[in-house]
Amino acid sequence: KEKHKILHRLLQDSTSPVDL
Amino acid sequence: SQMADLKSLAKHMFEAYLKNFNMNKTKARAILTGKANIPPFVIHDMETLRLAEENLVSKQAVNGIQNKEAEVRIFQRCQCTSVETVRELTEFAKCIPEFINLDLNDQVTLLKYGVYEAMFAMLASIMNKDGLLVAYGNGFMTREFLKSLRKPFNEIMEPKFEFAMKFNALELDDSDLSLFVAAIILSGDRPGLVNVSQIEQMQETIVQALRLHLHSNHPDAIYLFPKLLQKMADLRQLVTEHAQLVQKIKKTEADTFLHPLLQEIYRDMY
Repeated sequence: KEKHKILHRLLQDSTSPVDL
Repeated sequence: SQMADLKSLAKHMFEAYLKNFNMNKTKARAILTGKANIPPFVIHDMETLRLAEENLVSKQAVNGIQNKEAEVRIFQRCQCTSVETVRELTEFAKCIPEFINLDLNDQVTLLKYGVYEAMFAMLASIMNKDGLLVAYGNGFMTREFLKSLRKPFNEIMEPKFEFAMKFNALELDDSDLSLFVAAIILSGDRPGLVNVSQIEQMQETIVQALRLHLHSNHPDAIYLFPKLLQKMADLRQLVTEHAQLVQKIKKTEADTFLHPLLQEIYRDMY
């Protein structure tokens, strides 16, 4: 789960920001 | 009644596709064929690249990369687009019936392995034989310019152009692509999946909807469906080679930075 925490977050919360 | 269900599924996926992706083939083709109000700014050398960087893209996104080599700057901007597309694909996947009811780890696995295949299939929409749209369709970067970059950066896009030219010959539209992308995501043979049969059943339904939709949308293209299944296999190969190239760049190019989301996707991929 820790290995893919951003994907997990994107799946659960579409509003979470992912910036470069 | 089963046919009506498949038709309504096709409609649903098309709507989800239009809603979630900022760019689509209809918009891209209008720009590429000169039907847009403002033609895209053509990036064909270092000077036009600089001009585009100054005028087309937001200054916020370039933090820390302004002084880097052109190849590195282009690579970093490609990553920005990839990250944004992964976000869009995740939202699109959530619209596939039953997807959000799958085991969360399986959802992650399907995205991990599916997003790049889906991305390269959709990338064809913004490409022609001479180049590709960038900066939300405001720019057009030529294939020759990308080929003129130094090694290994000049090797990134050429295989995608070669795939895109063959893929675009099939003349799919956005409604076809929406089902094709959903079918890619729902691949039951991704490593580590728990509920394989559930995913296979979901993919079977999407594939049936795709077959029916192609039949009515392209009545004269009798081998289109089997050709598309072959493209799914070609995309896997394309992604495998891309992942290897990215690993090579990460090892040999000290100045490049790989976004944490993309790192997650590439780690232990193939």
